[in-house]
Amino acid sequence: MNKIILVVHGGAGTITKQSMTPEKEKAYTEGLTVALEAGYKILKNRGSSLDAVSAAVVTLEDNPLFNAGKGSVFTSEGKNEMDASIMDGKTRKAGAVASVNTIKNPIKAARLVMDKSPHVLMTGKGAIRFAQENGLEIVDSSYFHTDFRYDQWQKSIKHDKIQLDHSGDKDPKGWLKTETEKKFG
Amino acid sequence: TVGAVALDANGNLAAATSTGGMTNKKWGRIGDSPIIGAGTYANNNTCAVSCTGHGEYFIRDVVAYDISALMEYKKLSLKDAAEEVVMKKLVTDGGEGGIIAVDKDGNYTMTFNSEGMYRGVITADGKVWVGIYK
Repeated sequence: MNKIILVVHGGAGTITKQSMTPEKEKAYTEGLTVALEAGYKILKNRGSSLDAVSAAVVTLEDNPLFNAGKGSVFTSEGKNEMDASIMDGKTRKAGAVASVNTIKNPIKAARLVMDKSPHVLMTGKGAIRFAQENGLEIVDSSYFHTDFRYDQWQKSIKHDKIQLDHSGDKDPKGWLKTETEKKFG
Repeated sequence: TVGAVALDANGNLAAATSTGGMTNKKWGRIGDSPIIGAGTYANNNTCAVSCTGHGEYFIRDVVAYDISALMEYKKLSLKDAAEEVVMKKLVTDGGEGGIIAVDKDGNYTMTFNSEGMYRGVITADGKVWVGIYK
């Protein structure tokens, strides 16, 4: 039997001990552990790596701590716009969805695009319709709301900046400008 | 952003990435996560990769595919290919973030140039390791 292994991530950025409380650290560690165990259960029973990565990502999308699914950040219009993709190393087939805001688990929609459509990437209303027609759970966009991300968005608006999902610890001066510098001739 | 890469008992690799994007991003802005080759890539001959970070740079540098290509054409190891792309090319271009990847032999790497990355691995014996800071 080949060596089975699963690796996950929950986002990168200015994540420092200073800003982390023991409770938060424990919650993030638990969230990642749940994801690893969800995928490992599949691999251990000779399931596919595709099913393992899907299962792991679904648990992270359902965990409001992480910027995906529930707990996603807010756009400049105060919406949650999500994206996801998946790829099979054996067949090199791939599926992705972008700019969706009512599919409970975007990674499941990406998998559907790979398995049940001739396409690789579907966006917006078309992607949502495809997901709905194939039985995926569609939720009201309020499902994705978390106060933590909403407050982060309010802070971004105040500083007229854009933030990477884990750069909240950085000084707002370090956040991204909403407009590229105007280059004057 | 969240992601996972895996190698199964049949030797098949897979990668998956999902994200809410950037806070206060412009309407319709897309990052690297749904873009195959940028935020997600898998090829049984080389590796499976999932990325997280400043998406615009990961798109321009075609990060996930670039790591696979360095392995395929320059025969770099997974670790060396990831270092080359994440710790040199991305840093030179100003792109902050990281990747997780596993190769066809079960070697893995969690390479990032930011101050931290939420990450974890579970090996064949069921042992779990989770990390947050550098």
